[in-house]
Amino acid sequence: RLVEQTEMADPSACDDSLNSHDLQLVSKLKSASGSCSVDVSAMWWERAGVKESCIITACEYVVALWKPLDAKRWKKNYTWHFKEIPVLQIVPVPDVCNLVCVALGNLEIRELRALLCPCDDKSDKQVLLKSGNIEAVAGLTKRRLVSSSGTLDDQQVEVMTFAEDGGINEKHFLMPPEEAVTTFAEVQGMEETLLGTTGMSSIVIWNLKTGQLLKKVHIDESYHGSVCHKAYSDMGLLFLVLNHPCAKDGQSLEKPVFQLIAINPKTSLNVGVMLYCLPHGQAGRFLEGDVKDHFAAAVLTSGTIAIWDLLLGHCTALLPPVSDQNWSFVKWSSTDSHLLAGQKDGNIFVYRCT
Amino acid sequence: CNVTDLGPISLNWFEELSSEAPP
Repeated sequence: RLVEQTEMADPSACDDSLNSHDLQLVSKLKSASGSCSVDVSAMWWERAGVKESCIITACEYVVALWKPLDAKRWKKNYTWHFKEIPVLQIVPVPDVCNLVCVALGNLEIRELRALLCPCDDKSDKQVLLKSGNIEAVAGLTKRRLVSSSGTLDDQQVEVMTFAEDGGINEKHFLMPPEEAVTTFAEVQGMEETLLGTTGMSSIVIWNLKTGQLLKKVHIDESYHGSVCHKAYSDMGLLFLVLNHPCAKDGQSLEKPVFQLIAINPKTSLNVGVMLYCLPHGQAGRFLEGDVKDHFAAAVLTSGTIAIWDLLLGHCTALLPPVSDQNWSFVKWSSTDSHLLAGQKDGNIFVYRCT
Repeated sequence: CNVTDLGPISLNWFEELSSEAPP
């Protein structure tokens, strides 16, 4: 059987594309599917008691699992194919092995499916979890998946819990707010606290265990459309890292890409704490991005990837387009310290952050 | 910014809001 394998990365060939020594090119995964690449993620795959960090790539109609051959090479080990509805995004679920979820749809999510890594490498195993008008989805700790669906008058916010075999163990609903929930974020270190952002510039807070809607906090209209990439609680306040909508772009010399806001959940009062801006001379606005621990990465409209150390408060690395191709998405690996950067034509570059 | 402008702070906000919110 012809095995599709990664190209060996040649870091010296890419040195000129980096202006920071914080990122080291490890490998390049080349998808041969020919369709547009849409997302990348990492997951754990356990077999015969051995747990390996694998990479998941998604093109429009194909999702592929790449298994490590050694520290620098990955082999495409398995693919799942979709015929009617294209893949919109990978939805990683923390705390699970051998399972990843995907959202399918054209402009909006129409289906959520669980993809199971087959033991015999042959059978295409996928389970339809939910279908309909799905607005938002996120994987949560403790093997949970949350989604919002339906119309505003009949909105459902549902939490599913996965069993060991990938089936659904339990489902329960959270009290819906009177606004459409557009994104979710778990509060770091608080497994029973869930945040949602709404289309009306509100942050809603749930108790995941009881399903109670604890609070709806209206934030400034200027945050409209922002996604919460990270949330944590400290000294009685909630801190949220949002991408900056940049509505006032051009009016200011500062070019904010991410921002930190603080919310007092007791009073609903909130305030902007910090802006994470582009270095002087850099152009572009936030297209998409990801935050892990205290590092934030964003693909900019200029095609460059920029990385911030949220503790230092400034941009620490810039990754311009490689081979004249703009970056289209970027993700932090949830299983190791790799940065996964993708281009539309299916190239995925794996960088190690040093 | 000044986070002291955000009103009285409670370290147990999650438990307090859970006891106040409708079930």
